[in-house]
Amino acid sequence: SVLQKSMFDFYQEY
Amino acid sequence: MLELRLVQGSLLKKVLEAIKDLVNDANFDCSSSGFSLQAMDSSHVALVALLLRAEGFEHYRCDRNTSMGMNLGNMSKMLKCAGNDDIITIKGDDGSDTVTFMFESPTQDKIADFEMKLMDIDSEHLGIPEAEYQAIVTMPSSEFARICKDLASIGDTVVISVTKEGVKFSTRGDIGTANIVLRQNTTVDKPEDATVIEMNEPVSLTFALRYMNSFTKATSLSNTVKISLSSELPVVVEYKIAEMGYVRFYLAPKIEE
Repeated sequence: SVLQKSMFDFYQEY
Repeated sequence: MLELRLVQGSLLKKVLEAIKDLVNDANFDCSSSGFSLQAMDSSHVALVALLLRAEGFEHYRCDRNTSMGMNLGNMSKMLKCAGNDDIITIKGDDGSDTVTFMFESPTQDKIADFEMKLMDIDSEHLGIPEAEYQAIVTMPSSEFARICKDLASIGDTVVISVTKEGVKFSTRGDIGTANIVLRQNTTVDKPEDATVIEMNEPVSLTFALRYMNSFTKATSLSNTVKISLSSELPVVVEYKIAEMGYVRFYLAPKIEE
């Protein structure tokens, strides 16, 4: 299956 | 108090058209260095970062850092009332729950004030560090828009692969498959027509075409687009705004599991 990553998988909230 | 006077008001109109379908509400941040925005789409798959540097405005006054929450659909409705040649001034007072857009015709014979209600927006702000990318493709923005539109009629996703042969855009759907390869081409009359491929390592990533097509609404802001790819990062699709800054779109890839 193909999973759509989200921005939170790559960048930290601040 | 803030007062930002932009002689080329059409730039702001174009910026809104480029981002309003991706993001509903956003905080515009105003500081001494410029007018900026960072916002994600509702599913947190894509992010837009806008910067309009203070030096790009004819007059730029921002007494203290301010964040103004705006509904981009409503802001777009107001900016559509400005003529393409109009000078646009954004005005705000400390503590006010409104922002004013003033439109002046080039000959100063028509002056309009539109006051818009601000909103409280609780938005997440992400730290996006500078990164080394495996490949950076710079190409005519109209060509990129054409490719995304064409591929979306065949499939839902695009695989962007950069090798030493060039950059390949591929899709597949129920009716078949499509592959478009662009080779580096710098022997053009105008520099903005060039396709330049800077590759440190080959890279191949899959993205939703729906988002890519949304990003291409920024095409009128710049003749060229810069696409930065790395296997561990979202793609960055950047449209430079002449002399002023940029609109950058970040899109998280799809991963095979």
